Amino acid sequence: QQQQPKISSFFNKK
Amino acid sequence: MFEATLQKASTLKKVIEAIKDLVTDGNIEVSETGMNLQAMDSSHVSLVSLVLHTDMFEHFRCDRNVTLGINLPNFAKILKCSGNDDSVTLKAQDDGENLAIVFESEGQERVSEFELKLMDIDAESLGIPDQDYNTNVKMSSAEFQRIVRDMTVLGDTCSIGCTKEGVKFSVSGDLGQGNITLRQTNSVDKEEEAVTIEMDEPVELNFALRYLGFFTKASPLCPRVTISMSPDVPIVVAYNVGGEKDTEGAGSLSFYLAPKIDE
Repeated sequence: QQQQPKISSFFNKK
Repeated sequence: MFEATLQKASTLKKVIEAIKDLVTDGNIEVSETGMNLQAMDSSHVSLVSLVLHTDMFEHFRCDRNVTLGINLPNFAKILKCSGNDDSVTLKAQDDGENLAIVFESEGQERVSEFELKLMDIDAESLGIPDQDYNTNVKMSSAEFQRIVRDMTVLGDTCSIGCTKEGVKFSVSGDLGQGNITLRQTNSVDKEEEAVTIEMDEPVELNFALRYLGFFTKASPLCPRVTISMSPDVPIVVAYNVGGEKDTEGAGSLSFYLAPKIDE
C-alpha cells in the first residue's frame, strides 16, 4: 500500500 | 490600475482550460513583471504554477500590484466566448470588484466585453525552491498525454523510470499490468516527437495517474513537455506558454506532484 504525501510538505510556506 | 493585452486570446483560453479542473479558485498576482498564479488542488496533493511574463503581452500596464481572486471555471466560460484569432484585454481597477475582459477580432470589427466578479480567496503561498533535477525528459506533449491515458486503463498509480536508454512508464492493477518504454531518439523526422533525456542517475518514482491526467490537459499549449524528476521530491511537468517547441517561451505552466511513498 502506498501513501500520497501532500505537496505542501515539500515546499515552505511563504 | 492594471491593463494587459494578449494578442492571442486562445493562449489564455488554453491556460485556463488546462488548470480549471484541478484548481477551482486561485489568486492571479499581477505585478510589473507579469501575471503569476500559484495554487494547490483542493486536496493539496499537487501544485500549479503559472508564470506569464510581460514580454508575451502586446501591452502591459500595472501601476500597483493587484491580486485577482478568480473562479477559474467561470473565467474559462467567458474565455470560451472568444474567437480563434481574437485578442484579449484584461482590465482591473485597484481594489476593484470585477475583472473586465474584452475580446477584439483581428480587424476590430467585433468587440465583446465581459466582466467577471472577483473573489476574496484565502490561499497559502508556497516557496518553490529553484533546484536542479536529476533527470529531465523532453518529449511530445501529445505522446505523454496518450501514455497517461493508456496507463489509467490499468491502474491508478504509474511508475516512471528513467535510464540513459529511455523512459519507462509502468502500471499494474486488478486486470493486469502494462508498460510503455520510449527510447531516447534524437534523430527522428519530426523534431516535436523526439525524446531527449538528460540525467545523472537512473531514477524510478510512483505517481498518481489521476493528477498526471489533470496535468496533460495543458497539452494544447505546447507540442513539447518537460518532465523533471529527482529521488523523493515532487515531479515537475512543465509546458511553455506562448513559445515555440523547446525554446523558452515568455511564460510557463508547471505542475508539481509528490511521489507516492510506501507506508
